[in-house]
Amino acid sequence: LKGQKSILGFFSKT
Amino acid sequence: LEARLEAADLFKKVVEAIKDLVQHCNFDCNDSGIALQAMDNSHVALVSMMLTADTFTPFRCDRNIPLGIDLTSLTKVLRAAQSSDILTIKSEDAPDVVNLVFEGKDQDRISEYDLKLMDIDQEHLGIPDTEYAATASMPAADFKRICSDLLLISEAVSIECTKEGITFKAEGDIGNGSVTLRQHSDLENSDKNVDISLTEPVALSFSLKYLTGFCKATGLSNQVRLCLSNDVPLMVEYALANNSYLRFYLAPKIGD
Repeated sequence: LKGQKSILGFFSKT
Repeated sequence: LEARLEAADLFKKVVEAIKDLVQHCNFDCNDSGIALQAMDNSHVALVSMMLTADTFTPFRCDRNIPLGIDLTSLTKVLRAAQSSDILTIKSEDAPDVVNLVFEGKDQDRISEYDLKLMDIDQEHLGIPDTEYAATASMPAADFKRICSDLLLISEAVSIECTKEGITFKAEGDIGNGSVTLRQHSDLENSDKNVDISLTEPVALSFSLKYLTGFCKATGLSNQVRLCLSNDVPLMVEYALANNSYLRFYLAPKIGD
């Protein structure tokens, strides 16, 4: 997925 | 757990809306209701569902239990429920199965299904409380139409929100397209309102494949709310009765 950010870059694991 | 819904329709629609995005997930049951949080396989989108205890009549859950469910299997079982059926979800303390009972409104038919549970080791993500720079509410059907129309032009949409309105722009090989919704209040029918609140202008790009997927929730709510801030995931919220909700979060694409 070109240019697509990951949700993990914004929400941290709890 | 014992949770009774007046109409199976709500649960059928919620599962239908998320089953293509996430396959296996835990329905976390506790005394506040039934919650679900799951990422898609690519870790691009996250779905967060809350069905509050008040959504059910009655609702009882004595202990926290995660019900690990294969949504494809759940869909097969829910096909057997008519939309107007009363749906009761039941489970024991350390369950192997979840029990679903569908009762016809006229009480002459009772269907009972046991669905095998799975042990799902799911990562739980902390979603920070965000003061979004822009929130835009609009008819859910309009949002669906815009996303599916622009998907024919491009795989990405740029969403720009200003005081004047919210603009969806797609640039593709065949040409460009854009749709602007201006803020307005429909005095006859508030479901048609477009409402924008903004602290600063926002412009972000997103994958239309995911957005059109979220629109499978359109039948759940007349209005959809988009919450945006620069460089954070978009939140797409379908508000349900009794403070229940279905929310989707989508990570942005890197802009031009």
